[in-house]
Amino acid sequence: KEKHKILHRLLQNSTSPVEL
Amino acid sequence: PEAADLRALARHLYEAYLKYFPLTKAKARAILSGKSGDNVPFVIHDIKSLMEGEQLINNGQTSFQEHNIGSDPPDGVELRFFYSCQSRSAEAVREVTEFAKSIPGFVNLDLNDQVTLLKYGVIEVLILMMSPLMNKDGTLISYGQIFMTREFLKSLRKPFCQMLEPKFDFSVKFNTLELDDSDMALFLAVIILSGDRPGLLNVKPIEQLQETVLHSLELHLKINHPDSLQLFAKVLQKMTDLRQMVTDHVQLIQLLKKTEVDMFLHPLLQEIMKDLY
Repeated sequence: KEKHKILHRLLQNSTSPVEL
Repeated sequence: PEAADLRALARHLYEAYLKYFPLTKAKARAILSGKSGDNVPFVIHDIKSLMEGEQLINNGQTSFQEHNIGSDPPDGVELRFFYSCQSRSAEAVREVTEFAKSIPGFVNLDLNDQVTLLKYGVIEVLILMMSPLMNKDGTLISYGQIFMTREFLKSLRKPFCQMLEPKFDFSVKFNTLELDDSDMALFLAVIILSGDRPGLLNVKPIEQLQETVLHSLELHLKINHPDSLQLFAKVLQKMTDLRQMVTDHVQLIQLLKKTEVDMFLHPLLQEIMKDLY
């Protein structure tokens, strides 16, 4: 899970471009 | 009733595609063929026009500087342009993720499998989605505001000049199939729902979802392209080329990491490419 934390975050909520 | 369900699925995915992807094939082709009214792209064909266009590139998307507060933008036109591409790619990964979530049943899959499907599918999807933006002479970038010539890209130093050339070759061939945005929406979903990605925990439900989307795509292509023989089979064959291109692309990025000492790779793209193939 740690290895793909941004993907996890993108899947679980809508992340704005700035947060990327 | 089954056919009606498949048609409804095609409509649903097309609507999601229009919602999440800002530059459709219809818009891109209008721009490329000069039929978009005042919407004439700025052409980058040499270093001078690149410098002028850089302002536009960075207005159209989050710039490199915003991602690296405190670090100076690196020297060299190639690296600067490469960072712009990375920013746009990271944003595109977000768009593809939102699209994936709109595929019926996707969010009910095991979360780890959702991650795996995106990790392995997203670069294939991004490369495929470049096709509508490309013709044999160049590509639209920055949401269609800029047209960058193929010759200019080929003139960049190695290995930057090698990054897009295979995508042009693929796109020119793929574009002869003349898929429209509604066809693309279904094809993207088929790619995302590949049950043979390494490390998947629960393959069966993924294959079932893909099977339904495949039926929907087959029916949709028959209705949308009644005169195009074997189009379904031809479209599916492209999946092999896409996988090969991703492998080659990731290898080039690994090479860049070794040769460009100062190179910064976007954390999201790092996550995706790490241990990919």
